[in-house]
Amino acid sequence: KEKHKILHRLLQNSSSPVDL
Amino acid sequence: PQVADQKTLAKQIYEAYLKNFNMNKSKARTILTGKTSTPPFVIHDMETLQLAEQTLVAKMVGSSGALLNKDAEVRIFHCCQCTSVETVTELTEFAKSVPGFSNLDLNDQVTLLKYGVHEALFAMLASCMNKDGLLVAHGSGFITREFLKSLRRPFSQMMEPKFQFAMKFNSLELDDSDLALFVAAIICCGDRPGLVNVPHIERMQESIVNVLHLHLKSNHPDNEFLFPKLLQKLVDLRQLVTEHAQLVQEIKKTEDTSLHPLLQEIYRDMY
Repeated sequence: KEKHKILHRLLQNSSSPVDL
Repeated sequence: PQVADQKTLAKQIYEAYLKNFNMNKSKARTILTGKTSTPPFVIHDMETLQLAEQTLVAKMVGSSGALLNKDAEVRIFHCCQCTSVETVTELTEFAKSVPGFSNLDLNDQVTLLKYGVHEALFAMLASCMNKDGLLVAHGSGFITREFLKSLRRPFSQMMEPKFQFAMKFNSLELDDSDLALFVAAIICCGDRPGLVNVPHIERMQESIVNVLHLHLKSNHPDNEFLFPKLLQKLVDLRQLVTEHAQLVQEIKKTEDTSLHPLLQEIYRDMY
């Protein structure tokens, strides 16, 4: 799970944008 | 009733596609065929690149002072990454709207995205390409194929394979309703490495692929081989992504540039 924490976050919470 | 269900699924996936992607083929073709009031700014050399950086992509380039002293190739690579990250977040939202996807095991959702997003990204990138170049910065810019080819190695090798794929893919003349189902089929793929609940995903894949087949028959009645041709494109995209991942690893090793954390976790232990 730690290996893909941004993908996990995107899947669970759509309102948290990814910094560019 | 089964046909009605299939039509509903096709409609749901198409609506999710239109809702979640900022750019689509219809919008891109309007711009590329000169049907907009303001044509895109053409980037064809270092001078026009700098102008575009000051205006169209100022947010991307300006977000990191570290880029100021880097050469053009590294700055373009950075912009490509920003666009990829944006599209990966759009693809994630799209996937979540595909019926059944959110009910999958969370680790399987991650695996499907990890392996699917780049294939989907390159399939959709074709919509923004013609033989001469590529729409960038949400359609406000157009970077020429020749300029991208003229960059120094290994950066010059980044986009040319995508143009070659896109020219063949675009000759199939898919529209957004076809592409929506095609992208869903790319993501819901039962043979990605490390999936836990394969039968569940295979059932989803089967229904999406069936709907795609049915939809192509009615949307392209004169092109009976379109479905098998598209299945072959799935194979071609996998090869395109494998080569792309290798090139990114090479750039990471040999060039003074960073890789976005989201892309890092996608590429890590991929193939």
